[in-house]
Amino acid sequence: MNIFRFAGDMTHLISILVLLLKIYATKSCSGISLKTQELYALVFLTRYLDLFTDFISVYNTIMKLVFIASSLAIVWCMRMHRVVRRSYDKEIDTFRHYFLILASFLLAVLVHEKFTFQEIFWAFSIYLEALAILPQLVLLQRSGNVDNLTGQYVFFLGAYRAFYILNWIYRYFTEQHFSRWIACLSGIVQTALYADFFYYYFISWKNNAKLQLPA
Amino acid sequence: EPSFYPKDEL
Repeated sequence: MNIFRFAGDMTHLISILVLLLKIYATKSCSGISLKTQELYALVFLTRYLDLFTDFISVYNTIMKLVFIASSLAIVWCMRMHRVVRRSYDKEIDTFRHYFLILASFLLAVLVHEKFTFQEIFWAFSIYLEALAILPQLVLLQRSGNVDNLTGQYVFFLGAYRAFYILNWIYRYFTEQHFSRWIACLSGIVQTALYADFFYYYFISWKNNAKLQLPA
Repeated sequence: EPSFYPKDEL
């Protein structure tokens, strides 16, 4: 494992901790898209089917379990928690995420590395992860104001993607055979979706002002 | 060489 991959995993972990902190400390999930969180839960559940079949390392196994458990916990909180669910911006979180699931599944059936159950679900999870942030970005755009922790949550998620691209570049030059093009292309699409958000995030950071997205 | 299972990234 190289430093970029590790930094990517850590920023991913931090983003989840920031989100859990926001929900726990403020007992509110305003500004957070339940649709995006449900998509992430589905992404982890379908990608980590290999928990039952392959062992890579203790690190990988623990991280996989953490990602599955935390994404399910967040969805549970936003749907079931007596106090938290009241702050959910239901009226503006209207992105039709079922279409993203359907499109990702069709693409996975058509484009995969091998026609097996695991490989198709792996490809599905990669495509779905690339698109899963869309409901969140649309929600932020609609609400205009972004509170600090929500802004940092999305920032760390984007940073995680950026580090993964550096990781692939590094692996491309250091490993003899590297052909993970499904993951790489989807990863580039996914990171590009954050470009607009990053632009406004850095402007607000530079001006030391509250993050605001244009309508 | 294609990267079938196992996948080593998260």
